[in-house]
Amino acid sequence: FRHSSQYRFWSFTPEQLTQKRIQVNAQATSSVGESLRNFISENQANLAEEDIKSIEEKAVPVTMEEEIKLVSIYAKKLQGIAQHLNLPTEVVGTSITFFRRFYLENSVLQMHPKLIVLTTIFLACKSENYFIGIDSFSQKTKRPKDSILKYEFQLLESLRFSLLVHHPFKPLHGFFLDIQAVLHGKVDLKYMGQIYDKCKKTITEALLTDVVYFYTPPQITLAALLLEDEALTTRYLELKFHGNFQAASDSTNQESNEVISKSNLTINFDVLMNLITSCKQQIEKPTTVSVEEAIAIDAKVQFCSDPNKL
Amino acid sequence: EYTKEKKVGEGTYAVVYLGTKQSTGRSIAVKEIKSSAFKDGLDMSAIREVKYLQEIQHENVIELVDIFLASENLNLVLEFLPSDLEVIIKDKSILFTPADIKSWMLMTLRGVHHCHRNFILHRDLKPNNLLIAPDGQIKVADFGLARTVPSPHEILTSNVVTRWYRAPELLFGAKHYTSAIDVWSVGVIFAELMLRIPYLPGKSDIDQVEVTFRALGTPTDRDWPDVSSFPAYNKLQMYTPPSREELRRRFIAASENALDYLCGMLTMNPQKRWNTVQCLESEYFKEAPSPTEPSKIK
Amino acid sequence: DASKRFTINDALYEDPFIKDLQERKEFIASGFRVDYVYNRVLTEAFM
Repeated sequence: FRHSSQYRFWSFTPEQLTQKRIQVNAQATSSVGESLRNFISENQANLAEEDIKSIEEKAVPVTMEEEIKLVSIYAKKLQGIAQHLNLPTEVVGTSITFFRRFYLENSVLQMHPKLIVLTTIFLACKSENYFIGIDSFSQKTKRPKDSILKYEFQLLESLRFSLLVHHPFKPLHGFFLDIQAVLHGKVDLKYMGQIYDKCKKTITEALLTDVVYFYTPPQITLAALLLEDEALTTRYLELKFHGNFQAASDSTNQESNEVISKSNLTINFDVLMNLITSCKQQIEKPTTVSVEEAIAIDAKVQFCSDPNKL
Repeated sequence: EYTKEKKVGEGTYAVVYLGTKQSTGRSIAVKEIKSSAFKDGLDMSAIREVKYLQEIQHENVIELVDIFLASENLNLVLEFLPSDLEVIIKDKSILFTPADIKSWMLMTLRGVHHCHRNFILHRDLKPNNLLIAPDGQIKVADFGLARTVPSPHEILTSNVVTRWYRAPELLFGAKHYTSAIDVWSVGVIFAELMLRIPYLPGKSDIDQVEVTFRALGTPTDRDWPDVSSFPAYNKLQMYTPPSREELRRRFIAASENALDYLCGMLTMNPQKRWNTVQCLESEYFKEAPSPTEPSKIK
Repeated sequence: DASKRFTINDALYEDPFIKDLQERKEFIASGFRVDYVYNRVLTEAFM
């Protein structure tokens, strides 16, 4: 995983992520501010006093926090469109991931999210070998072809050309199997199947949050499992890691070293539990934005990009 | 930072130039992807090259040095690799030894193994995609047909791998194949290195089936369970597999372990075919002669 | 740490979806192997 582009380019601490967003927003704010000033000076002659006043009041660059809200609104829209297109779970996940990463490199002030949503889904389909020709894609989404294709390069460049995304879905399948082995005979399979389906949904929701930048895919999976069934997940992890870790501290006992040498698991149970618990809390944190607020933010972006609308 | 000094190749979706990385003076190859060539936007081959080369850093896989957009074209900056195994095989003035072949096989398998352990299928292994660096290292190149190992239910196209190196399951139109298809290709390349002529040169997809089974025997349900369930299995000419003696005569330079290694990679049944770990750990690589040090291969 | 943090115990796995595929002719003939699937998802889980 540490060799993957996902770790090398798209893993951050919360501080780094905030810093990145502040920087992108600041850059866009200054260039929008400048273009608004130019707009006013170039149109001085035919702008009435109250026009200038309303531009200064309403065409105000959005803040970083407002950007985050607008992006998360459109990420949900994107998820809806991708699911409406009946795309496989992983393709939906990749679409969301590409979209959110794009807005770590660009501001909504430079590229309105509605312009890039379909391009993102189209590129994700290609990248995940779920190829849909532009003709049928344009037909299904009722959007002209070139409006979808024209941003493909820019999207690819903003993604830093990293297209391979590791999602928490395969780890979910892996843990589904390993839980059966570690808790053999103690888990009801039908119940496990229900957990599995619920976790898939939780994971797709998690992809809409920043946990994808702070945690590895399997950690997100374990957080989703913890969310769905804390007792089962804790029991599994204790048996899987705590036993070994416990034995390591009790070095007198010969067979415990065999346990370590056999599994040589170097994962510390307590560290892992703290980590996936904090991940779980972040997944649970609501990110809803009210419609009014969404409209207000969107209006600001529109007026900034085209003050004539005012 | 990068110059394009000499055009050295042109394909359907890209033009390749030789150039230099200005800051270091390093020779590089620039693969310029033609944006207009593909009506569906960015070409799938380009997307695959970018997607997989970004993830793989290995001595025996071509290095993606950089990527940049210039005047609406995507440019992949790759390490410069002046030759390839096809050139070596064809040029009869070049003499090479069994130790050289073993070295090329070892490096190729290391590169392919690294792809497979990252769950990436190459799907176009052939001599001219095994490039040779100035220091003699073999580098697996051209990931334009690569893809990740599919999810179990996914359906794959069998129209991959250049015909002569195409595994029998692909010839039968398999949709759920595995990394075993790459191992078959490596096996055919090994045979070609020993014979210095193409081993299974089918003139068409139909002829490829004929050529493959005439050389290695027509598979049956006994050695390849359910092979007869492939729609394309009917109307097949039945050939018996070659005896060990016949194989010895065909590959006179090959030791017993080399023949085992060849047969392991060219096992008809993909479920039984050797994987890259079995290949790398085979007796062939342990017995004399040891593989030539890459930089010493003439 | 190149060691795998899991062992494949397919006798202990109840995975109806995969088990079903394993029985299908077109999967068997294509070279489909259950241990490859398990190895893939367990590797992703323990990476």
